[in-house]
Formats: sequence, C-alpha cells, structure tokens
Amino acid sequence: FVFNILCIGETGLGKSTLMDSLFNTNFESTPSTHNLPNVKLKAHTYELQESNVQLKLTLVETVGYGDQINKEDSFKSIVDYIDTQFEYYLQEELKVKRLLSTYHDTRVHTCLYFICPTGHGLKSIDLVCMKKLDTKVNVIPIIAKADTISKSELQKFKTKIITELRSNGVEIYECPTEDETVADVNSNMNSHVPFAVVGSTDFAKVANKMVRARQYPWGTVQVENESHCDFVKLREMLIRTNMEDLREKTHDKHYELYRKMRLEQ
Amino acid sequence: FVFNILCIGETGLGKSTLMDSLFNTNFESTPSTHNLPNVKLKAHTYELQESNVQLKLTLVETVGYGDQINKEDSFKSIVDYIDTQFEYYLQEELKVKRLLSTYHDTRVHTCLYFICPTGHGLKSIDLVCMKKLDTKVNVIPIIAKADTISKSELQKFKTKIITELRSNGVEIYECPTEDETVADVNSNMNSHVPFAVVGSTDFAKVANKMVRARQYPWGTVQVENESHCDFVKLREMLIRTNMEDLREKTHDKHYELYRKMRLEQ
Ligand SMILES: Nc1nc2c(ncn2[C@@H]2O[C@H](COP(=O)(O)OP(=O)(O)O)[C@@H](O)[C@H]2O)c(=O)[nH]1
Ligand SMILES: Nc1nc2c(ncn2[C@@H]2O[C@H](COP(=O)(O)OP(=O)(O)O)[C@@H](O)[C@H]2O)c(=O)[nH]1
Repeated sequence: FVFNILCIGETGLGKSTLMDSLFNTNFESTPSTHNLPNVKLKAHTYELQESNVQLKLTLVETVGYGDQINKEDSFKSIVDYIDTQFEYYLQEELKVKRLLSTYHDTRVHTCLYFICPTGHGLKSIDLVCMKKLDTKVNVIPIIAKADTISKSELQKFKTKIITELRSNGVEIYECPTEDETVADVNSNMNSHVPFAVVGSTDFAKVANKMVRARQYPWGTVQVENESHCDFVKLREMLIRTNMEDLREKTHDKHYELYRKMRLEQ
Repeated sequence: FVFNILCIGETGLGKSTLMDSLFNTNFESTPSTHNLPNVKLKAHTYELQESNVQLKLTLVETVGYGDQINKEDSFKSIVDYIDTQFEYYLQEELKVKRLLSTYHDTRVHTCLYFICPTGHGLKSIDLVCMKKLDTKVNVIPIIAKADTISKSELQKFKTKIITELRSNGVEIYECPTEDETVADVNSNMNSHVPFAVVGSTDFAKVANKMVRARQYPWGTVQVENESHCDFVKLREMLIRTNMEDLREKTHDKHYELYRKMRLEQ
C-alpha cells in the first residue's frame, strides 16, 4: 500500500506536528527556519503499520513557503515536484518491458493545504496556489492551529473560505457520495470542510487515559475530542474512508490529464 | 495629552481587537480583507478619558501588510507615513509665527509590531521592517494571539525573537531604568519583551465579574489574567508608566535625527 501526502503551508503552521498526530508516530524532522531564499520540498518515505495494513507512506512538506518577501516563485517548486512524479510514472508506463506492479508510485495522492487561522479569510497566496494545483492533485484545505479560533468565529471563517474558493473556481477534493454504504458518512465529512485541526506531540492525562493534547493555563485541548476540533474527521477521511478513492482519482483523473497534455505536445 | 500609536501586522493578527482591549472601548473599524494590492494605512483620532486624563489618541493601522505576493513595497507606505508626520512638525517648527503649543502633534510615539505566533521565530518581513523603522520610531514587538502558544513553547519563542533582533542589530524600545522610582518595575517589564498578548471584544463571567475573555470548549482565556498572557504588562508599559517617555524619545531622539538629516540635505 503506497500513499503520498504533500503538505503545503507557512513555516510554523504545525505541519510536522499534524503528521506525527495523524500517523501516531514521531517522524524525524528538524525544525524549519524562516529565512530560506526560495521554497524547497523535503520528502521522506516511511514504512508504517496502519489499521493492520503495511503502508509505505511518503510525506512531502514545503519548507519556507510564504516566507520570502517576494512569493512569486513559491509555486514553481511545488508544481515541478508534482509534475515530476507524473513524468516518472509516464516514463515507466511507456516502457516496452515495464514493471508497473512493483513500481514505487510517488505520485502525490493528496495535498493538504494549511490555512493560517486569521479568522478573516484566505490570503492571495492561498488562492493562487490552490488554483494552480487543483487540476494536478486532490486538494484538501485545512484550518491549521484551530485552537486559535473560538467556536463562534469558526463557522463564519469556514463559510468565508468555502465562498472564496468557489468564487475563484478552485476545485477541492470531495469525498465520493455515489456509493450508498459511505454516502452519509462522506457527505457529513464534506459539510465540515475545511477541517479545523489541532495537532500535538505532547500528551496529557484526561480521565485516566493519556491523550494527545495541548495544555494551556486555562484548559487542555484534546486533539481527538470532536467537540474541540475536526482532527478525528480528517484522520477518518484521509486514512480510513477515502485513501483508496484519493489514489484512484490521482490515477484516473489527475495523471490522465497530465499524460494527455504531455503526449499531445 | 496627545498619543499616537502605529500598529503593524498581517491581517487577522488581532490588531483592532487589541486596541479595543487596551483602551477599553469599541473603536469603529470595518474588518479588513486580504486582497489589497498594496499596503495602506488607516488613521483614526479619538477623544478618550484615560486614568482621569483627556487623551487625544490617534491609532494608525496597516491594512494589507504581508498579504501581497510581492511584499517588497510593504514598508514604503509605513516609512512615508512616519516621515510625513515629522515633516509636518518640522514645517510648523520652522515658521516665523508658529503655534507649537496648540499644534496637533501627529508624530508616531510608538509602533506596536505584531509578530505571528508561529513558535519558530521571526519572518524575513518582520526583521526587514523593524530594521527600517528602529531609527524612526519607538518599536515595541509583541507576540499576537498568544493563546496559540503553550507556556512551555513561549519562553523558547521569546528568546528566539530577542536573539534574532539582536543579531540583526534591530533596536527595540526599552523602558527607562535610570529613575530609581520606576527602575524595578521597568526592568521587570523589559525582561518580558516581547509581550505575549491576547485581546478580546467578548466578555465572560468569571468569579462573578464580567471580564474580557475568549471562550473555548476547553477553557476561558482571561485577557487581564497575568498567568494567561502579558496584556496587563503591555497596558501598564504603554499607557501608565511610559507614555511620557515614549513621547519624549520621539521628540528628542527620532524627530531630531529626522530634522538633522532633512536640514543637512
Ligand atoms: N496552537 C497550536 N500550536 C501548534 C499546533 N500544532 C503545532 N503547534 C506548535 O506550533 C509550532 C510549530 O509547529 P511545527 O509542527 O514545527 O510547524 P511546521 O513548521 O509547519 O512543521 C510548535 O511550537 C508546535 O508545538 C496546533 O494545532 N495548535
Ligand atoms: N486566538 C486569538 N484570536 C484573536 C485574538 N484577538 C483577536 N482574535 C480574533 O482574530 C480575528 C481577527 O481579529 P482582528 O482584530 O480583526 O485582526 P486585525 O485584522 O489584525 O485587525 C477575529 O476573529 C478575532 O476575534 C487573540 O488574542 N487570540
């Protein structure tokens, strides 16, 4: 089982922390600095056991995204990375003697776009970036560090984001609802997008159990408490219910479009 | 009593909310959008009663700071604004028949620079901007939306910021410690910089009193609770202990430098 996730977001938005939380592990990662001259991507591949399945997970994270004073080239390295993985697959597919079944597929199955929890809406860089990526990868926007936003502000913020995405023609990933067995669960998930997530590498004792949490003087945010944030929904959507659909859409929709445009050149 | 504050920071960092909290009032302000093509400044002047003194307060806020994909011109409008106020004063000062005692002084007495609570350090734009302003205005860096940062992360973050400011030669405002009557209070204040602040336009009932607070499902952040954030220290430093020193340094140090460079041209 291969699964590849690309995380895009400004430095310090909790990308590494969220990945550790989602996969319940401590991925090796050196904390990023804010002063890279251009956006880099760092990719790591890990072998994990997830729901009794052997998972070959590749996590790709942007480094320095949004930090430059001039952000015009922020997208180039991201788009290049996605296209390069399509290109490798295409080259393998076009071989006379090929081994697609054992080929290590590095195509990006989903892009988690981390939105800054300003409360006001999307930034220009968010809209421009997601618009460049929506025909190349399944885009899932998430509100990072959602413990910054109170319940009353959150619904307004989510509505504003969805409105801005729609009015700018940005296509985001939607969980499939044709299959009756998952239709209800999936349309419920779709109604909560963008998921407001909180991640943590720390644990706290709550009701005699050690749970992932962020402790503040005024209270403890429990990552897996659904009345605190949408972390559980994101994990459900990403890893449990829709991993197969994300891989299929990458192959049948995004890769096909790349291949068609590439072979028409 | 005239006092002029310039607030610089990205959209959604809580600038208007903090001003409402500091002066315990509801300043008229339309929420900002993220898509201005360049940075604007909006200034409002208010008549307030503060600690039994009639205060003519001018609040200047950046609009659209840090939102542009290319941030190179972000500083120009800010520097121009500060210099323009010095220029108006200089023109009045140079008049033969002048009325300095009734002149409405619009020179910026302090610049509150709002730092994004990433936990990682300053962004390039923060360093470049504060470096451009430190010889023109009293710069007070503050960590915005400090309820995003846990106690254990906060000290590391503050240390990182101070280190980066020092290694980049950025001069920030320091409360005066020569006067024995305020030396202790002021050096204690200086040791807490950058102040980690939380603001709120909402109130909650705590111990039978209505206090400014942000309510979350996991707890209530009390703006004026000193174990929750440094809001009280900022208010103390700005409005109660050092307002006079901020005005004096603006006149004796920053304005004099402007005047000297201007008259040498
Ligand atoms: N308030 C809050 N802070 C978080 C959250 N996740 C991570 N952090 C903190 O934010 C800082 C940056 O996190 P990190 O995962 O290194 O961000 P990255 O640069 O995007 O990989 C660290 O101090 C984390 O403890 C969250 O959900 N909420
Ligand atoms: N977590 C947190 N949110 C805040 C704080 N202050 C303001 N906000 C929220 O952040 C959003 C933007 O605040 P606003 O004052 O309009 O920011 P401005 O654009 O910088 O003027 C609003 O939803 C506020 O309720 C704070 O101290 N902490």
